[in-house]
Amino acid sequence: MNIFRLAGDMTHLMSVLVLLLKIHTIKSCAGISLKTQELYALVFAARYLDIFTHYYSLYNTVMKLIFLGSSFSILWYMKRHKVVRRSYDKDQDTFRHHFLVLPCLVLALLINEKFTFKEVMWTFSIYLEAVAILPQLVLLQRTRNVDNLTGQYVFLLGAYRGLYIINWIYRYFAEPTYSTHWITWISGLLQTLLYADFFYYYINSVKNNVRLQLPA
Amino acid sequence: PSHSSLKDEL
Repeated sequence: MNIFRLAGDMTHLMSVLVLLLKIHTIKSCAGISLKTQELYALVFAARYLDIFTHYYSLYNTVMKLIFLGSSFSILWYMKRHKVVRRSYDKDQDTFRHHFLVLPCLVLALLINEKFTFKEVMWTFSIYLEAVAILPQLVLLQRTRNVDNLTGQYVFLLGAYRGLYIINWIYRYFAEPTYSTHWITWISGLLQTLLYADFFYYYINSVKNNVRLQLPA
Repeated sequence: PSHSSLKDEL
């Protein structure tokens, strides 16, 4: 475990807590894409299949439980909670995210490190996480006005991915047994690039202290 | 295993 990895996990944890805080305190999920949240829940479900079979560390297991618990409780809030679900704008959140799931599954069946159920599901979760933010970014473009918490949520998600890339670079040089992991590296890099333009507009809006406006 | 794995990551 290195500082970049820990910072990445903490940033990721912050992003889900910011989202839960927003939904729980102001009882609204305006501007949040349910499709992205569904994809994230699927990412965690497919990636953490080994949670009960392989014990790495207490930290690892606790964080997996937190990410699983938070992503499914966000789904519950947005779909079941009588007040919160009324603020979900399904007319705007129209990204056909089913079209993302199947290609990722097919790709995981074709390109993986080992053709076993768990390895294919893990690889599927890596590919799916790379594109999971798309419905949310499309929704932000549509709703144009991005409220602070939503902006912070997406920013923290992008920062977590960026820190993971630095973590991989650090591990490559620091750990002698560390070998190449092209699937994870390329997928993680593409995922982080998706945030690039959002970062540009977000940082500008923070610098100029104006509301975040994404170009149409 | 000889090579490290990324399964210890989240």
